Amino acid sequence: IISVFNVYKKYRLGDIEVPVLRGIDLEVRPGEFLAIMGPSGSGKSTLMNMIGCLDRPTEGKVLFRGIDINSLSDGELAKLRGLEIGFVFQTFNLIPRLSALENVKLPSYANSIPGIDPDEHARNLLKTVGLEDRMRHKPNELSGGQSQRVAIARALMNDPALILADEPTGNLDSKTSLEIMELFSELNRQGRTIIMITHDPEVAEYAERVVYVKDGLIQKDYGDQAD
Amino acid sequence: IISVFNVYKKYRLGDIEVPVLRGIDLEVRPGEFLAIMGPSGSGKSTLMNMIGCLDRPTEGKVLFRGIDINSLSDGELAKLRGLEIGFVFQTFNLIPRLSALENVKLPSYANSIPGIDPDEHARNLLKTVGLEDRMRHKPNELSGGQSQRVAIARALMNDPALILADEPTGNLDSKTSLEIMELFSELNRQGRTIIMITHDPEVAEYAERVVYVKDGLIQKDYGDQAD
Ligand SMILES: Nc1ncnc2c1ncn2[C@@H]1O[C@H](COP(=O)(O)OP(=O)(O)OP(=O)(O)O)[C@@H](O)[C@H]1O
Ligand SMILES: Nc1ncnc2c1ncn2[C@@H]1O[C@H](COP(=O)(O)OP(=O)(O)OP(=O)(O)O)[C@@H](O)[C@H]1O
Ligand SMILES: [Mg+2]
Ligand SMILES: [Mg+2]
Repeated sequence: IISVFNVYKKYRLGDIEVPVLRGIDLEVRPGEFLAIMGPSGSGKSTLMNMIGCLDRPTEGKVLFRGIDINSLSDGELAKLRGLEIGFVFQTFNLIPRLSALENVKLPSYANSIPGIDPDEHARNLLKTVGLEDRMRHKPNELSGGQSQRVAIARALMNDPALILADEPTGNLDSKTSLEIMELFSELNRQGRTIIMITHDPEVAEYAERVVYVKDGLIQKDYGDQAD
Repeated sequence: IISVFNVYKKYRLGDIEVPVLRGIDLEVRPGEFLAIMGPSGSGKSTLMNMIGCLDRPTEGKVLFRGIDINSLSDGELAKLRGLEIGFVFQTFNLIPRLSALENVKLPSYANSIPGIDPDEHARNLLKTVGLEDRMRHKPNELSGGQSQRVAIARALMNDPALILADEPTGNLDSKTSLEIMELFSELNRQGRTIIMITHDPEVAEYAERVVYVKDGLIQKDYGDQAD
């Protein structure tokens, strides 16, 4: 579903060039459950932005279902993301003036799914992540872990084929983390592809394949069905 | 150094009252290393805001070195915090348009310590947390774990007697987490009081005492020297 070919990402900071991704090759099959691990600053979130079509590589190619994302306009990329990809951001990126419920419903305004009532669906998702009695709270009226769960529910709103989760349990206690991982396992069993960045080895256990990133390169790849 | 007597915190959301802290009693001795654990949404960050004099209880008392914080004006409270308390926030709270270095130096502008060059001290702190080559980056040019480490360095800028850290390793890989915990242990050995919220049992191991919070109350207290 995702192919990353020799991808480089370099940032420019004034007159200095900051190389972040230095030639990443990665193939992810439909229905795979992949964990990405590695040191802080090694390039995991940057790689996920490439995979999630939120950013373009400096060099190399990213294919989504065989389509080169560089051949798509920004508008076409946004449409693709809205329909196909659910993103849980490392820093949540919730809208401060909207309630938890309104934050979760947001993806349905651009791309609504026929036959699903967005309000009912959003409420169900919030119940599933344990936030039934926090739906009216705004992000500054929620705990860190509650905000994280709103971000997770929002990512699932449009029933995406590909779920990208960047440190989805970083602010959750063990019990709640495992509940979220059971949810992801169930979504994966139903056929969705899940790519998850995590620092927690117990969370990575839920994945069938683990890729280690270090200094902008893939160091190890365990459990790749292609091997 | 900190005494919390029968503290309640209730929020008002429209016409509904949200009880968060329901009668917390806690005494923390100078030089103690205390970990606070508990489920997401149980009230840990809210309790830390009370202890850190960033918020006032709805009922009950908080004493800082025997002074009732409710007897101090907002200005006096701010001065006390600036001199005595270093706070690592769960969501970092970095200033977006300032570089990592400038973010770390920020506490020294309100309260500078005689004999210390803020620029040199800030650079040393950033080196200590492994960000020597990220000093000029702004928060949106840093990874999640790098931003977290800038927040940690900033908390240490004024050499505070009390360090409050809310999930300080949530975005860090195991190796970097342990480096931060070694740093905290060293600061504690030098006499500073450390109160740390964490979801990670391995991180809690570095503390000498662990308090469990659930539904706004303290459920368990292990390792309390007073017992
Ligand atoms: N301004 C507010 N208005 C209403 N409720 C609030 C407000 N701020 C926090 N809360 C509620 O207070 C409860 C405790 O929040 P707190 O941030 O202390 O939890 P926590 O234990 O730190 O959780 P986490 O581990 O997820 O960070 C939560 O249920 C939250 O919804
Ligand atoms: N806009 C930018 N300009 C310059 N450098 C950047 C920019 N964005 C990210 N970086 C750098 O890219 C590197 C990788 O960042 P990334 O967020 O991908 O790391 P990460 O592996 O997700 O780390 P963490 O585990 O801490 O979240 C970091 O060293 C960071 O400083
Ligand atoms: Mg990251
Ligand atoms: Mg919290």
